[in-house]
Amino acid sequence: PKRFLQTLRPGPDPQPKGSPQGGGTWAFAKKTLTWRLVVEGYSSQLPVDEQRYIFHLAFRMWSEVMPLDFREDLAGPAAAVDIKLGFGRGRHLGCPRVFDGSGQEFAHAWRLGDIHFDDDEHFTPPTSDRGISLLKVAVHEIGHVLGLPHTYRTGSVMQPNYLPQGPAFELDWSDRKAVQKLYGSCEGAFDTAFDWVRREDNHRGAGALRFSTYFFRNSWYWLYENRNNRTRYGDPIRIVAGWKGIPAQNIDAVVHVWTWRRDERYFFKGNQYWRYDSDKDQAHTEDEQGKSYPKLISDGFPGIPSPLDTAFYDRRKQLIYFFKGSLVFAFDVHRNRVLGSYPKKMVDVFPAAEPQSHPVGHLDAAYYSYAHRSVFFFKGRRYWKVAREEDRRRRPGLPADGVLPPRPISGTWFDVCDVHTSALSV
Amino acid sequence: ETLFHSRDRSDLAPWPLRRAAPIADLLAAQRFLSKYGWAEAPAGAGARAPHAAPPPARPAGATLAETLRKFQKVNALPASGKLDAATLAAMNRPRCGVPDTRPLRQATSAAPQTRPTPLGRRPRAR
Repeated sequence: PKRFLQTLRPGPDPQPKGSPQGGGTWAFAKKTLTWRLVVEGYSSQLPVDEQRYIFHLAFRMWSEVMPLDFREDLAGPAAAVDIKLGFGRGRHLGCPRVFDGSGQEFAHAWRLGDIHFDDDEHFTPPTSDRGISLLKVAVHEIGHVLGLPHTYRTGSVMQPNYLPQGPAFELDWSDRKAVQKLYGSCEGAFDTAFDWVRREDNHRGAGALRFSTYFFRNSWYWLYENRNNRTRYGDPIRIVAGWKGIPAQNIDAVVHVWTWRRDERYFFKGNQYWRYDSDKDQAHTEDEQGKSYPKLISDGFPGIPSPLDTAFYDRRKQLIYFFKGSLVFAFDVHRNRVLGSYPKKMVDVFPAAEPQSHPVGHLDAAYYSYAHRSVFFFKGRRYWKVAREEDRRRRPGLPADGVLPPRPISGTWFDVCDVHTSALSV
Repeated sequence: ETLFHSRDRSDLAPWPLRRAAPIADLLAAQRFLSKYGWAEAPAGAGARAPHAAPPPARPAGATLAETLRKFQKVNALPASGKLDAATLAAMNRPRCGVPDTRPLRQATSAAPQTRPTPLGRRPRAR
């Protein structure tokens, strides 16, 4: 008997008894599920490493949109593996359901966690435009293991029939919401969040300013596509892979000082800071005077304590607001010093719009969003928006820089999900 | 071990490519419909483990026509209730072996609306 069955729990949408295994009455209650391509179930069509890589990718695609993650288990006892995958022909792998040969049925999955592929089918890697994409079939069958039934909705990966598609196939909005209905949305605190502004020249040489939104947590990060309400496909990525010369993990704050004459981007961690060269896409190694980075925060930003909780740059006031504990420091970038009346309590500078509704201090991130044209304070799973003039016109009683009641981060920035650390390189 | 079932291990030898028997007649179509959950389970089936469940009865007569209409509808075929060439072709398409539990769930159901990518483009490769 599979011990992990004890970890199953009823899903939120009970179905009538007797429904076949495609229904979604049960969901895994574990955070990390293990999987294995069984040795006796290797396909004769593709190299074993390629089969395993495709399954790695298929599991990763699901973990990118849900709070579960998946780890390949090659060493433990087979009975402890949650999901076993294998290829077979006709009567196969001790399964009571016989495959029919080439054509028609190409795979099936049991809600107990096993997935079988018909090795009489011509399974092909994601790069091929022929045969049946093993990746797409694997993603579909993993969907069944997770508790999703078939649907005929256009664009869903859970359609029962195989539809040939280009190599760039992904889980769409509805598939994501379907699995999140069973397992919930991805939640969790971030280290920092920021928009990165770039200048792009078009073919006529005219420049346009564009911004990209980034979320950082531990040693990885996501690019968030605001127009698509999701992260970039394939994220998260390791920080070291995308940001050269800055610390590999646990960034405290990112600040973009942007005035008519200045365009400087800083990363803060501990008692140090780095300046980043956006054109060369790497951290500066030294400043104009030849002094090397990283530098001490106390040298570059006198009066600012460290380590910080977070910081953001207010372009209108031309101040950097640094946060530590329940205090906020307003730093004048022109005079290079803290304003005389600071530090102040955060609740005084950014008062609560409603009683008992304020993060108070120890923020995770302070984030100015160009998409929303607002400042957000992140703490834990929630955010507080700082009221802007438009909000105050609608609600005249709101205090200046007032902090609105909290909301879940996952309800505004969707599907910012961790993957298992072993999957970060997939 | 490499799994085998025959005494003489002949099932280990590479098989000539087997093709699935085409669904070409009424009996095969009935089997298809019951196999993939389009037919009602027999009375008293209760809750069983999937691999122990007896196959549902094959639909016939008026029930068959109604079942075919449902199948045709979700597969964007004319809902004639008759086993025509287009319906047989749909049954012969490559598919997952898991039964279709909710055959009436269509694209316009209560499922959340898909948010389109800009200009209806396909997703960019990751």
